[in-house]
Amino acid sequence: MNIFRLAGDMTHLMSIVVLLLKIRATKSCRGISLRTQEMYLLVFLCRYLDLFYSFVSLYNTVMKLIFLASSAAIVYYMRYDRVVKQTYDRRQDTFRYLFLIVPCLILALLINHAFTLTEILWTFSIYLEAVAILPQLVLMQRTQNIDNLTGNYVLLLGTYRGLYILNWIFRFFTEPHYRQWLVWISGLLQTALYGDFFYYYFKCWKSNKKLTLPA
Amino acid sequence: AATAAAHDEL
Repeated sequence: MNIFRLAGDMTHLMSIVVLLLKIRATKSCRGISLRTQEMYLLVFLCRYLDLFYSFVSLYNTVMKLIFLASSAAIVYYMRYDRVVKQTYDRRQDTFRYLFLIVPCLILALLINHAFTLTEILWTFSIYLEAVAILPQLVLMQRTQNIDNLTGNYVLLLGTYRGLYILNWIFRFFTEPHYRQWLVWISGLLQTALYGDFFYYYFKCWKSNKKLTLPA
Repeated sequence: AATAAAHDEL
């Protein structure tokens, strides 16, 4: 494992910690898209099925369990916590997630490394992760009042994707057999989706203004 | 082996 991969994983972990802190400390999930969170949970459930049949390292196993548990906790809070669920922007968070899930599933059936159930679910999780942030980005454009924790959450997620690309570039040169074009293309698309957000985040930050995204 | 390589990431 290289430094970019580790830094990427830690940023990913921090993004989830920030989100859980926001929910638990402020008892509010305002500005957070439940649809994005549910898709992340689905991504982890499909991808980490390999917990049952393959072992990579203790680090991998522990991280997978943390990601599963924390994303399930976030979805639980937003859907079922008596106080938190009242702060959910139900009327604003209207992105149709089947428009993302169905195409990803079809694409995973058509383009994959091996036509087996676990491999197709794994591929599906790669495709879905690439676009799962979209409802969150749309929600942030609609609610012009983005709080700091939400902004930092998305910033950390975007940074995690950027670091993973550096990790792949590093692996491309250091591991001759590492040629994952399927993962690369999805990952590049995913990082590109954050481009706009990054632009406005730093623009507002430089001029000391509150973060807003133009509609 | 090509597929196994990517599965070591999270």
